[in-house]
Amino acid sequence: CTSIVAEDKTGKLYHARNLDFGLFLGWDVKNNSWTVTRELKPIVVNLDFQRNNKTVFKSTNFAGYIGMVSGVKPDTFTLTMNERFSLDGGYIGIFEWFLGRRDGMWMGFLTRTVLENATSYQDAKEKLSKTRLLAPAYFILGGKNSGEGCVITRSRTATLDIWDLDIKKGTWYVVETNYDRWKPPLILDNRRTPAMKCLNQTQQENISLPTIYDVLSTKPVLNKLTVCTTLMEVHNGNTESYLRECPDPCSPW
Amino acid sequence: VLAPDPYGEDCRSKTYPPSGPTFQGHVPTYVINLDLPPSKRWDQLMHDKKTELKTVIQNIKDIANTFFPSGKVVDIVDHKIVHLISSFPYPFNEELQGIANASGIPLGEIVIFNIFYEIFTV
Repeated sequence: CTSIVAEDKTGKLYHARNLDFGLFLGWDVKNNSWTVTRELKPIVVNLDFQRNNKTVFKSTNFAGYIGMVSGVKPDTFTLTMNERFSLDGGYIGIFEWFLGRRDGMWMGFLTRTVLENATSYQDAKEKLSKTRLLAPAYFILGGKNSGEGCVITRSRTATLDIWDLDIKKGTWYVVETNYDRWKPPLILDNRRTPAMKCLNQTQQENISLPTIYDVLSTKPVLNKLTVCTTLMEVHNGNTESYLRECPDPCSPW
Repeated sequence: VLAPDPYGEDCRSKTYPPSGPTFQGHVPTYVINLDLPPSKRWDQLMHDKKTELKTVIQNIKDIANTFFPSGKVVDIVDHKIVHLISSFPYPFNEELQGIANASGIPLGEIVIFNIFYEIFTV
């Protein structure tokens, strides 16, 4: 996955992501694509969660999945989750759960709970940072005020790093793929550098959801695993999602 | 510095609004009514998408059966993982049960689909 939170010159925040999924889950030789990636596309849906006929939050989901990987709470915050691979991975959390240790939260349930119940950017940030998890993860959070944007790098038990927007120091965007920001990405899977290169080339004065869509449409940020692209704007709670295809030649991940 | 990438390209521009070969379609929108009982919230969505969801899950089962031809993994999912749901917090336990009922997909397979992230992070 690739998630981006960016702030324009007026202090307006944008949040967007490519949802990549299906690595090693079957390669379709005929169509030159990942089988599960292709089959997931028809079950991508935008969801509008309402109470008393009013929107509480919106998300882009796979039908049948009740957790959240991308969502917006209108006029409050935006949230995406990227997968973080680790040897201390979710299988240990599941094993502990089976053994009766149940003080951790399943990732999807946490993001759903945060979108449903958190009342502010800070509240969401605290819940995502402090709740014990069953699996490591990257949470990418955007707010509604200038400077409210961060990447929270989580292990199962702790927050390893929080990378905040810092406009005064020139950090007008944060971008997360599937690697810790303090380490180089896997040499065979460097989507971070191309994404940063395109964001730098775009420049802050030109940043908008359409120009972020351009970044997310550039190979290898767009790749054979990309199921959809989601664009979110916190103020009006707008979300737009588009199913994607990566025509050959295209990186398999 | 970018490492040589045979699949890389110059930064794209003017790709929005989406069209052309990298755009495969729009995404439908559904309302999930949180005022409904958890077991009923997903009925409409499952009514519309159960066939496509079954295809995805069947494919994952086929892959599992390729690596474990005895069928034991799928058997564990269908008959053992299902018990995990009793340990899930409300309303998620009831929502998952509702999805299984509405789609006709075994509950264990719905549970696995919902904890796939935790399994996959290794």
